[in-house]
Amino acid sequence: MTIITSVYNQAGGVGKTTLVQNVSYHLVELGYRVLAIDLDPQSTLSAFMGIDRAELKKTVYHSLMQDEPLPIIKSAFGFDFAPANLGLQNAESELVTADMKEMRLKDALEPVLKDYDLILIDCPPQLGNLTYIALVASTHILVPIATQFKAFDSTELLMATYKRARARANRSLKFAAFVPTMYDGRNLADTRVYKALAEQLSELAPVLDPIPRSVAFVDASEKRQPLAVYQPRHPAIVPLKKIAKRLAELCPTT
Amino acid sequence: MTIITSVYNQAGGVGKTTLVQNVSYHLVELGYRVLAIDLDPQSTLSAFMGIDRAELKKTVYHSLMQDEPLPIIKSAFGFDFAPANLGLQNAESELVTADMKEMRLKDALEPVLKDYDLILIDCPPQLGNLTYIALVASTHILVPIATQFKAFDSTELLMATYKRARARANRSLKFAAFVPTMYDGRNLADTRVYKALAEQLSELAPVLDPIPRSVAFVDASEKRQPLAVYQPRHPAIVPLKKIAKRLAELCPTT
Ligand SMILES: Nc1ncnc2c1ncn2[C@@H]1O[C@H](COP(=O)(O)OP(=O)(O)OP(=O)(O)O)[C@@H](O)[C@H]1O
Ligand SMILES: Nc1ncnc2c1ncn2[C@@H]1O[C@H](COP(=O)(O)OP(=O)(O)OP(=O)(O)O)[C@@H](O)[C@H]1O
Ligand SMILES: [Mg+2]
Ligand SMILES: [Mg+2]
Repeated sequence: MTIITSVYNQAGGVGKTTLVQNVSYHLVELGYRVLAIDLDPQSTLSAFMGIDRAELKKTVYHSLMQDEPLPIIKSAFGFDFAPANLGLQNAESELVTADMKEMRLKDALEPVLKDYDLILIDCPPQLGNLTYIALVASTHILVPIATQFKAFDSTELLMATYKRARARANRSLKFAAFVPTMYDGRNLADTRVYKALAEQLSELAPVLDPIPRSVAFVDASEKRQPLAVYQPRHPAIVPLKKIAKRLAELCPTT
Repeated sequence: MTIITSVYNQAGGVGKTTLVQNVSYHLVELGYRVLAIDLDPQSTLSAFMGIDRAELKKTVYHSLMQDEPLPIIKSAFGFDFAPANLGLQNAESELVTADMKEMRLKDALEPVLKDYDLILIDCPPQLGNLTYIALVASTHILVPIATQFKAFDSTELLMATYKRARARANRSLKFAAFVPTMYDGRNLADTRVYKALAEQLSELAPVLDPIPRSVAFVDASEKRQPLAVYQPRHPAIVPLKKIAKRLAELCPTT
């Protein structure tokens, strides 16, 4: 059984794509077969994978709306990925009136499940149809939460979306973990938010060790490398590996 | 004729709400009558205005979906505002099947136009129905763009949304200005992005002086004060006033 994890938070810039890039890498290090899906029309993940997005002939859009097989590309880091570009934005409106629209991503993933242990879906920072079909297709949700100002408001809204998806279309959808991100441990506000998140959310799913704010992530992205490749001794690698370990423990042991 | 400005960018955390709080204040300083509308279910603007959001009986939701008059509250800083809370999220789904859904905000604003020179709409960081009806109701759009990583991708997506709203429902919709935000002038990447934005966008509308990244904005928000009240000599007040001046010059001179 493939573990399908939506990396989801409707708040922008909280580290979803960064988690997909890095956690996929660490899962490959642990020996798992991983597929990353770029489900964001902003397609930051695809840019990170070195794709020329204007030149892409096939994207996840064609799988969702035109029944094409998922366009799977092998990355340089051992995981596969399915790219997107701005054309995917059309799926937002086209999904409104499509047949079986909720199942479109689930159906697109069906033929490849046997090839992967884990599938990570990089969700857009939106509350629209793309996010919804990702939640419908998933077994689990991984939630990065930036430990600043809007952590609670955005988490409240996220919970409402999760409940709706679970009630209407995916009764077994669970949270895999919450990941505090952009954490500045010297900042009193950050430590307060982190502590409160851990108190409020741990009963739902593990609140993992925070990913510290570090310019190394931006630099690694610009080099198109996971942090562990770009700066092998960086302290943030420790919590990143713990996230991979948490997802790995969701996999059924053969 | 009332100038109705959507403060819009689907990217999260780029300074929309901060602009509404501060530019409204500076417009009042210039002598204009200003109404700020909180159109975000995350309702950060309403929190900033000191509203107990859980206790709110009437919000913009009731005006949009139940034909109630706009709930108008006088702020301590000379501008009026119409609050929101998480309940506004229901409008996203209810608008899908509502009659005359595109006109819902425009119609709600109609009775109060005579009372204001400018109306600023704080849009959610979403591409959904709330953003759409804001664009349909507006005469202008003010776009904050954070001078970091995703400036170009998010601007491209924003342009697509603008064109769709203009083509389908609001032919005279124009950009009032672009405002580079979160600007760190010592950072080479920021200066490059700022320069490129100015080159690419100035033919569409003025690209105004950037708002520098400064912890004073966060502190002022926590005190529930515009920056100019919290720290009257702060250098960022200069570009904020220029934005107010730009919006003011859109007002017809009597
Ligand atoms: N721990 C970190 N410290 C500093 N910068 C980070 C960290 N994690 C991510 N970043 C940077 O912050 C920016 C936003 O990260 P990322 O793109 O992963 O967020 P996102 O949630 O996917 O954004 P979006 O909502 O737009 O899809 C990127 O420039 C990224 O390199
Ligand atoms: N120039 C600035 N320098 C530093 N921090 C800022 C600046 N402007 C805004 N902030 C802070 O950044 C955070 C995001 O700002 P704001 O809420 O205005 O963005 P937004 O675009 O409205 O976000 P959202 O998309 O969630 O509605 C807030 O904590 C705010 O206080
Ligand atoms: Mg992303
Ligand atoms: Mg806001």
